[in-house]
Parts: sequence; C-alpha cells; structure tokens
Amino acid sequence: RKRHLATIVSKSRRKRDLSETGYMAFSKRVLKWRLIGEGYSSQLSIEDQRYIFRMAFRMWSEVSPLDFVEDTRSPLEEIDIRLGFGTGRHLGCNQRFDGTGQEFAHAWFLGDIHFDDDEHFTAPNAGSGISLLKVAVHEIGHVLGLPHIYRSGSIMQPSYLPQDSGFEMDWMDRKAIQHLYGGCKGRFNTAFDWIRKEKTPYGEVVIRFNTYFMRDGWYWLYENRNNRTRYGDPVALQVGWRGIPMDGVDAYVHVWSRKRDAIYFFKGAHFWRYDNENDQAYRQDPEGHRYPKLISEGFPGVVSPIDTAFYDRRDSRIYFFRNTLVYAFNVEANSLARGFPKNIRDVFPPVVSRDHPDGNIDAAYFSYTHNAIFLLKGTRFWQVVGSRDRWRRPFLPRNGLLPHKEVDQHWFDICNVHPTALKL
Amino acid sequence: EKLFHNRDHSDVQMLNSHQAKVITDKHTAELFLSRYGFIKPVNWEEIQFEDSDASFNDDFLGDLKDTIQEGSSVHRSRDANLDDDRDDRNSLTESQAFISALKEFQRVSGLPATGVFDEATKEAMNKPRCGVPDNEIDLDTPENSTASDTENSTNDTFSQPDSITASNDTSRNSTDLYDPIFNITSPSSSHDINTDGQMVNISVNTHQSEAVRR
Repeated sequence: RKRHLATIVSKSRRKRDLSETGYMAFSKRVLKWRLIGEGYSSQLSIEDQRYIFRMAFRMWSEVSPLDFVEDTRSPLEEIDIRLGFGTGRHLGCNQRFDGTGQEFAHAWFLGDIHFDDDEHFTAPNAGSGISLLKVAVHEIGHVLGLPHIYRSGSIMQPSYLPQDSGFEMDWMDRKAIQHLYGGCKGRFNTAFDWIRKEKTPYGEVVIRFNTYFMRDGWYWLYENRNNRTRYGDPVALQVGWRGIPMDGVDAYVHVWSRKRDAIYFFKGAHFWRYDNENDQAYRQDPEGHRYPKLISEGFPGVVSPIDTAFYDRRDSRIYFFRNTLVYAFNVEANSLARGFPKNIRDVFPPVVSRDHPDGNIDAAYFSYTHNAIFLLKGTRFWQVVGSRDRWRRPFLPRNGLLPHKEVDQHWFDICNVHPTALKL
Repeated sequence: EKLFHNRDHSDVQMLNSHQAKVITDKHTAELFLSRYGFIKPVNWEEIQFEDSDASFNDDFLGDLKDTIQEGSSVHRSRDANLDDDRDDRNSLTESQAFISALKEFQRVSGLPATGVFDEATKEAMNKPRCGVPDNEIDLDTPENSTASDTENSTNDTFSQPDSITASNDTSRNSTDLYDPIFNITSPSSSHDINTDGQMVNISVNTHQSEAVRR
C-alpha cells in the first residue's frame, strides 16, 4: 500500500521544494483543496464546515500570493490539501487522536489535515468550544510550510487560545508566509484617496478620507496607519462602488477647488460622476448632466481610452496619461492647457536619467497620507518631486520623478484571492 | 460507522466517551514532552532515512515513534561506548534530559523556566493544542522578538498622522480605522504640512482608534 501510494503521489503531484528557510513550500500558486467525503464532522453541517474552510483558505490568500480553490471533482491525487475529521485511529493516519482534550488536529507534509472530531468544534464567534476556523487556519499554515511559532498573537501558536472576537493574521505571521512565498505583486487600475465631508455631533464639518486600490473587478481599502489592507478585503467593485463599471476603471479623478468638488471615474471612452452623498454614480447630476458621458464631450481635446489621470490642485489641471503622452486639461478654462499634449518625459522628467516609466502608466495617485504624487506602473512606482523636496534640493526638476521603488514594499499585503473565494 | 438517529446528532454526541489522557505526573509529562518533540528519542538522527519521501518516513517513523516514546528517551552521542557505563550514565542523562526539555517547554509557553513540574506547567500541558510536534520550534519566541511593536516601528518609515478616529462607514458595511481627520474649521492646526495649495490644512485629531472587526 505504501509503495503504491508513493508511486501515485510522486507521479502526479509536483514535488515540494525546500525554500531557503529549510521549510517545505508549494511551488505552485493555485492550490486545490477538498473536505474529504468520509471525513465530515458530525458536529457541524457540511455546508458550515466547507464555508469555514473556504474562509480559512481565503485568510491565507489575503496575505500571500497563493490562491486556493475548492475542488470536489478532480481525482484525489490531484488535490493538494485534503481535510477530514476523525476520532481515534482515523483516515489511515498513523497518529491516533487522543479523544476529547489535548490534541485537536494535526497536519502532514503532503497536505493532509485531520481534525479530532471528539473535540467540540464550533463556528466562528460561537463564544464556546474550539473555533474550527482558528484551528483550520493554524493547520493550513503548517501545510503551507510554517512551523509552530511561540509568539503571543501568532496564529501558529501550538496551544489553542480562546478568542473573544474575530482573529486575524498579525504582521509577523504575514511576513512568515511571505518569507516562504514572496509578497503580493500586481498591476493596479487605479489608486486614490476618497474624501468625504461629514458633520460631527457638534456640527463641526470634518473631512475623512480612505485610500483605495483597484484592480479589475475588485478593490482594497488600505489602512495606512496599519500598513495593510482592511481585514477581509478585497471586495467586489459592485459591492462598494455602485454604478461604475463592474470589471474595473481606468482612472479616478477628484476635482477639488474653492468652486468645485466633483469625483469622476473613467473607463474606455466614457466617464461617470460619483455622488458621495448617496454613495453611487449619478445618472443625472445636480447640473442636469446625464452619465455616462463621452470623455471627448466632458474634456474636449482629451483622447480616450486613457491609461490614468489625476487632478493637481496646485495648478487646477487634470493630467490625463495615454501611452507616452500627457494631456493637461485646464478645468477652469475647460480646455487643454497650451502646448499639450506633451511627451511624459517633458512633463515628468526623470531625476535619474534612465529611471523612468516612459509612458503606459497604470495609476497616477495623489496620496494625502504621504503628501505626494505617485506614478504606478507594473510592480513599481515613481514619486513625483514635491515642493518640500525642491526646497531642500533646489536643483531637482519641477515634477521630476524620483528613482523607482517597488509597490509592494510601500503598500503591503494587497493580495488577490481566488474569484471563487471573492464572495464570502 | 456512526449512525445518525436524531436529526440533531444528540445520540451520537453521547457516544463520544474517550478522553485524552490528562497529564498528572512526571511519566505522563515525559510522554507529552517526547510526543511534541521536546525530548529527542534515542539516536533519533541516526534512524531518519535519507530519501525524500516524507510520507514513507512518517509511516515508518510514526510506528517507531510510538515504540520509542514508550521506551527509553535518552540522548546518545554517536560514538559513545554503549556497554560499560550505560546504566549510571543513563539515569543521570535521563533526568537531565527531562529537566532541560521541561525548561524548554516552560520557556516557550511563557512560564518561568524552573525545570520543576509545577501546577502551571501541568495546566499548560493539558491545554488543547495542535498535534504537530514542536521540534521545528521557531526561534522567534517572545524574548527575542519585538513583534508587538514591530508594526508601529514599521509605521516609523511613513510620516504617519498621530492617531485616527473611526467612524461608521455603512456604505462599506464596516466600521473601519480611518486615516487622519481633517478639521477644516479649526485654523490652529497642529500639523500644517503644506503651503503650496495641493493640500489642505490638516489637523490631527487625538481620538484613539477602535478595534477592527472583519
């Protein structure tokens, strides 16, 4: 039986490689998992069990470049991670479970995870018993190659710590898994700070903002304070931004001056205006304009589709980017600024001659957190020289681009999840 | 095969009768320490196989582990002369191995590393836990890790606002931490960081953030 098993496994499953840490890690990025039919728990409904495991895998996906997909059809040997419940001697495993108490689950190198069904497993936030979600996240951590980590707050602690509220991956656990599989990289459609005015109970007007990154049909809220995305992100675009194209946008522009305060989304040849108050795109704005509108109508002289755009409050212009050209649009004059379009190198010259994106920008993002404009392209970004930079180093060119850095070293853990896990 | 009679499985629940062995004395403690990798069994390194087929290893070693854990659990160096001083050396090494393993367990469990099998240690051993051994203990233990403030230290690399106020963002179905609060009506902003019109006056509110729920 063992030899047979070894031949099957060796033939059909890609071998694990030892990353430089000496811990084993999968060498592929999309992993299949399955709750084994004869291994269902007798304590929770099957749907609950599968939902909890889907959530557990998603939590690892939110902090690593790995995607997990539940596969209930393929032959078993093609499944990377198999989960099952059992008591005592179980599922052909050589390590017997010890009944209620002590050992509640274990995981094996080849991706098998067993749960002791003599334990009282409960759904998340049940407030009693042992949270199946927490145990599943821990055991999946083993299968992915993480050892026990005796650090308070780590999900890889061997002893179970009751959790009074939802638990999440802390910073060190994220770094541990990223040490094995690398960080999350990828192109963005746009990045922006969404600003809203609200009244405090004292009638004071305050302005709040959040940072958002968008990629295809989903988006992340980025918590600058915590250097990570919001727990549970990404979320599908249509959930949080009603009325804009569900498969993603090209640009987000916030025209904000003494006289204007308007937010626009751009996609293809059209643009939409966003209604902050009602948190959805206008069909007809207070001035009577109907949306979506053609970009050529709303911004004469600007061609479409565009790569990206941003509004520069210093000169009240919208800078549209398309291929190697930049179109500066004077909002007050409602026309292209004189001399535009220009080559991007002329508008945003490199500070280091060969270090320049040379067009086809993914996103132009003005960050209130950093008080700086960033041009993102692929996995890199270039920060635009700001007034403070030029105050300290007057020789820097106006709107010069500082040498590039990596996006994932500046904004952390903006990770995809498998589309099937998106709607959890 | 379990049979489900009542829809709520209550009859099955009654069947769950076996309990894990509670750790009450030195012998069960030693078993615990062996099982979870704090005590290495005899010549552990020698008998590990070279080939890379881990499952084979585990199957074979698994059985062997059981026997080893029940039997002697004493370290032996490869070239020790096994015959002539086995007994006295064993008894001395055995208690030493137990104490050092116990200390290691106490240390990683955040207990005083006294090497004494006291109540706190017993309680820690009896907690529900993962069945994967700890022999790959990560050095990242509380003493030499400043993890709790790493996140903040990472923040240092950014010109971070001092604090943040959360608000209910029903349109995003979440109560979130939010970035700095702009108070455009309070002229005396303590954090006036720009003058070139690209930014607004930013004053930073001192409210503390609320806990975040997914």
